[in-house]
Amino acid sequence: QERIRQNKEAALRRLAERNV
Amino acid sequence: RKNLMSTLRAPQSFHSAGLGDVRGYGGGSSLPMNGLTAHQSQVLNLIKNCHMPEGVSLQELKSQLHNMSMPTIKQAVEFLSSEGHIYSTVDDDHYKSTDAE
Repeated sequence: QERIRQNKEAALRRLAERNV
Repeated sequence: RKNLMSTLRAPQSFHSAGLGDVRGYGGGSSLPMNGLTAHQSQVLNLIKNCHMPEGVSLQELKSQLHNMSMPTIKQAVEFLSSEGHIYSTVDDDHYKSTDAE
């Protein structure tokens, strides 16, 4: 599902921001 | 004399071993690990270990985390979601881990 993929990408972005 | 020593020691070591086991299992519940509380990392671990396509539901988390109430689980899930460790899938009750690839 498209929504799930978007949720996952948003979560990965948040995680990446955290790890900077 | 040797006999007396061993009978005195045996119950002591038995007791401390038992205590150690309990502590090791439930472990330091208020000590944060890698920035997460014990509750949060328990929830994260359960979600990581689930390989269902739709992720883990809050009900499944509740049924496996007997020491946590539903509001506590929801709080942990919200925190983990805001940090990017997990994300919701089919609905807001199902979550998957981002680092389970």
